[in-house]
Amino acid sequence: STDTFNYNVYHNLDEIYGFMDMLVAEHPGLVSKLEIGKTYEARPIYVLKFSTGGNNRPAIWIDTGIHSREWVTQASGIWFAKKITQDYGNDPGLTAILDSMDIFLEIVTNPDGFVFTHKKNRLWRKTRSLTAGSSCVGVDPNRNWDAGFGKTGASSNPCTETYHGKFANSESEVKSIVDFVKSHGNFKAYISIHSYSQLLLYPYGYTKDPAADDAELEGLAKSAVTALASLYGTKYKYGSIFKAIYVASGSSIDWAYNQGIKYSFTFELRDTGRYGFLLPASQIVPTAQETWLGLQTIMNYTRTHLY
Amino acid sequence: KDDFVGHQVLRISAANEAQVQKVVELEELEHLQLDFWRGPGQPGSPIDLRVPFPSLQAVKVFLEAHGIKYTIMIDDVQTLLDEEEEQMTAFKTRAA
Repeated sequence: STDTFNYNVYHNLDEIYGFMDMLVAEHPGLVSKLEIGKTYEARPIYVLKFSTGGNNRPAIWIDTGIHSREWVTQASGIWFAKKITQDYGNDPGLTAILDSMDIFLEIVTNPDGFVFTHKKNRLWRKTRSLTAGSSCVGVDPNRNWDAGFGKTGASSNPCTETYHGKFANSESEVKSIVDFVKSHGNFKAYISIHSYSQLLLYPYGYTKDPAADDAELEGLAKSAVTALASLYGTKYKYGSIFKAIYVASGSSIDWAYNQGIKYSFTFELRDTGRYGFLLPASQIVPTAQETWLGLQTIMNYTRTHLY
Repeated sequence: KDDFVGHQVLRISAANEAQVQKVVELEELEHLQLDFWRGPGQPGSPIDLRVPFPSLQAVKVFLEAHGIKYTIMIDDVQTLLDEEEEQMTAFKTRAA
């Protein structure tokens, strides 16, 4: 059962998909599993939907693992899923959210890459699609979105880690989300979770121009990192992608923001320069616990500031 | 599985825009097979770079020649990967 599932170790794709099925079976009135598409290598792409009813309620999107080697993010996604089922009906904040909104959680956003990290190359970041005319494999799925696509901050070279792909949405892993989010039409928050370097970022990454809601997003980011730090003192920096790290074009949250999803954020989880993508499993649960506080802050704010 | 024996992750501190640009030049040298864990940004922001063993000397010489400071963030990537793998195997054995 998901009560005896070990949240303190890293799991492979089959184990994670098995966990999702268990969670759905244990909470049929709260959790359902949607298949939103297939990967390049024809694996199913699943999203967990947490809903207490209603039709096309305003919704919150959370994804983990778009960069396959960032294992602490998929592991945190598993923990978030369990936490939602535990807290609904017990935690007033989460209960209020789910009484009026739905939460969609994609735990393994890049399944092909994730399988590859387990079987062949632990440090694989991209998708596994082939590019005609190149011997190099994969596209950076966080440079493949239709937001400043192909501009500075992404590479046109298929052999680099930030290759943007032939065209926006060329990756089925990206296109599946784009189609789903567009067809849903009522997402109010979009949160993409990466590792590492302890940052909370908001649009834009492809331009230095501030987003129209820059001040509000900055204030919310400040509140979220304050909540996050309250548990273990983990310090986050926050700001627009462009200002806080570097120019990055074609990213998911820039696309989401341009779709009208105001509360669009990217987390970069632990650490700040000791383990990088190889965060010890003993840090999974503490990382997920503190991140949850930041997520809750954004989700609560979204609920009380619907637009 | 791919082998990362001897690969190091360097934390580079580019003090000014010129040094950042020098690190960007490194990014373009495909034969070094470098992997930026945290790419070049503003001066003062750390840059983390995984360097395969055969490229280590060249990269360190390049950085030192341009006065760019760095520290070794991970001394041997494979050691960490082995520990991670052992932990997963141990868990599966216990679970079985």
